[in-house]
Amino acid sequence: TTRSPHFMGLDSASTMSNLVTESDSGSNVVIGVLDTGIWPERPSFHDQGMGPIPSFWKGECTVGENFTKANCNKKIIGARYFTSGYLAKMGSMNSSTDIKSARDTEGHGTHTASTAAGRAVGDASFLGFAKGVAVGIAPKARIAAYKVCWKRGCMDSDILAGFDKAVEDGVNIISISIGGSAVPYNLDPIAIGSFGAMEKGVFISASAGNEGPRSMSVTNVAPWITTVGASTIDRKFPADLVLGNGKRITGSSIYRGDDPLHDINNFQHLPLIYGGNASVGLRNGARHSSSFSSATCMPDSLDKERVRGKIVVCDRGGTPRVSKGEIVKDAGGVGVVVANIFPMGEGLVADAHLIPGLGVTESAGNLIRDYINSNANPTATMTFSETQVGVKPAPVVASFSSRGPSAESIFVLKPDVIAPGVNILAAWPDGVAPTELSSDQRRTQFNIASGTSMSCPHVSGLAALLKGAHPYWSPAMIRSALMTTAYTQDQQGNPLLDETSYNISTTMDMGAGHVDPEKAVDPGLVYDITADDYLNFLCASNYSGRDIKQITKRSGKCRGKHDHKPWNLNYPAISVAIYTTQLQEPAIVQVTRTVTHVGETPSTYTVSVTNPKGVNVTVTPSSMNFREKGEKQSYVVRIKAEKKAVTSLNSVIEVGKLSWSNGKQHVVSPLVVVW
Amino acid sequence: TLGEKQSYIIRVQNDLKPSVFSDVEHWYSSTLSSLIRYNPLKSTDQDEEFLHVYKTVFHGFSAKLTAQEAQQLATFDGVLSVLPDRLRQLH
Repeated sequence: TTRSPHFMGLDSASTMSNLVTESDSGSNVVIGVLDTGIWPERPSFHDQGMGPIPSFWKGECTVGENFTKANCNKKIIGARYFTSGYLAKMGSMNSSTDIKSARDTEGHGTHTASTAAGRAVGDASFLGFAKGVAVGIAPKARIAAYKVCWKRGCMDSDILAGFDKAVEDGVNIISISIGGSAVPYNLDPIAIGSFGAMEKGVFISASAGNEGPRSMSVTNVAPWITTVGASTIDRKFPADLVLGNGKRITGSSIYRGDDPLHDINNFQHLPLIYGGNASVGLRNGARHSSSFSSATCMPDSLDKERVRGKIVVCDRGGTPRVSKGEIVKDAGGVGVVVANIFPMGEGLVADAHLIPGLGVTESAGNLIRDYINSNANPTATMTFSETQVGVKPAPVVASFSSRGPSAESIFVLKPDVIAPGVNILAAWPDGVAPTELSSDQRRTQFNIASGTSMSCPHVSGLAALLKGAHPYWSPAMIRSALMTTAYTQDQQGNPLLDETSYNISTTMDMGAGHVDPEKAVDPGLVYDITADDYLNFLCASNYSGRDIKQITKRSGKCRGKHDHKPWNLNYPAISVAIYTTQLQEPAIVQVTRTVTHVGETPSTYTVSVTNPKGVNVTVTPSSMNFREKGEKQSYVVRIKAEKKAVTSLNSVIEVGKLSWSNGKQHVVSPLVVVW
Repeated sequence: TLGEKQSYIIRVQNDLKPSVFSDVEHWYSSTLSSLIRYNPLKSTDQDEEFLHVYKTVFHGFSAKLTAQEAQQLATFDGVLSVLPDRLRQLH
């Protein structure tokens, strides 16, 4: 990736980052990427200067179609593929789009693998956009590709096989940018596979999902998974739509063409039409395009007579954004504007449209439609700019990033953290168009993509660096370091914003906040969690013995009338529920946490608390003195609700924080109260 | 429809493996065979094949079954769960 390592503080110009140095860029760590495979010839995957493959590695490079053992090296040390579940579902594979090997014919797996652990490649760009040195977060970490996804998706049975083999092979980190709907942990093969992996010390980084900004949309929420939401970096790809009335609307695009529209010197206004006003009429006496399908520029929905020679405004939804330009082009249109609709808000992603095209926000879309509706002859033109860096504010929570709280347990904060996931440049295979459209004949070494799929491998790479620097840290300790050092204010000291509305983002949007690699390498204290702790959590969450056996391979017996509470899972965030409808007297919830000192020298930490609204929080003890590395101490948090009248039947979430500091380090936990 | 097969993921409690089987895979195989052999709608020998056998993070296997077979399998000793195999998407 270009820019995001710099944005995360990993390429400090004067001195190499502590984390990168201490971990030797993750050289002894293996990241298993469960995805669409890999394109091994990309320079991001060269192995020059890399040391021998770690001795613990038991994986292999499986030979398949257009993929030999020679495609692996000291960088790509494993490559396997899993077809059985997919073939059972689909009946057969389309040999023109899917090939039976770990070779990536989709692009997604190459993009995520290079984001996590690509080597440095100079003068990288996508059609000149996002130019720079492209490098993964852990450039010396080893990659093992497990191809579990194919043209039409990824089957649970193949994903589970990928987990099984990856852990057997000896991966240290699993990166999985795949999801479905949230279901109980015992019915979710990703949660089940992750538990088995976590038990063997493997850190699981998973994408939170792209169903934001809808509340409770977060997926991959098992507490043993690190769930990653997406945010912007300080880079934009601006493009303007200039209306006939002179109003200039800035959107986003990575369109690059030789069309006159692209050349600002040939600036010319063209007729502008809204897709919803250009639906095909009765055709052959049978077909009629609904206003929804034409508004979203679905295939065959636009009337060629009305669209020809015009710029067409299409609402988002229904089809991929880039395909709307293709539909407009096929109908004779010359430009496309893809407008957000509710609830997407003000979030923008840059697309490599095939015709002059750009994306605009929801408010801009409303303004454009108003202009069209109030003018007899609406016109517009477009101008395209170069890449902008140093953009403020940044980071901003991506509008599409899925939001908490977790539908499975309100006592586990999800997502855990956010990381760069908007307009990320990373490696791309041969033979796959950057838009993935069959009509797109362009081929590029890099592509720019957006999604929590892109933020997840940033955290996978970061986890590899932390594992390299601290080989004996457990998966929970790595996550703790990421969460307790995450930031919730930008460099100007302003709260991180939500791209949907540019209001202040909440803990449900960003979890503990944006990852901060340099702080995570030296967090001071961590919250460790063992497999037994997770069993206690499942017992306390009313999972039956059978449910637990389905997840954990263990006996699943919850000891007698256990006294575990789900909020006592030693998570780096605290989340409790207070039900005021039953509140006669002020309610008190008591929470216990245990911290492990991971600093090199003795240290004394004192606590400070920011109370969530309507509660009073006390912590005992308020100070902890650690003499040696590895020492554990516990504290108790008493959360006392103020007696108050219930004003709403809807739940209300109030957030505060609890911070332990020794003057140098601040170990911060979000403190969430659900009323 | 009746007899239509889809793939399932079967979680097995390996410590319940009868001693007559030398390893769990034989046990799984025997279980699957006995289930499918008596199904009058069985069409091919391929029906008795596993999609995957899981050994590391998960104990069990995946296979194509009819809904009736899946229900029946869920009642077998040692079978902890029978989950329909679902399609997921990249994020």
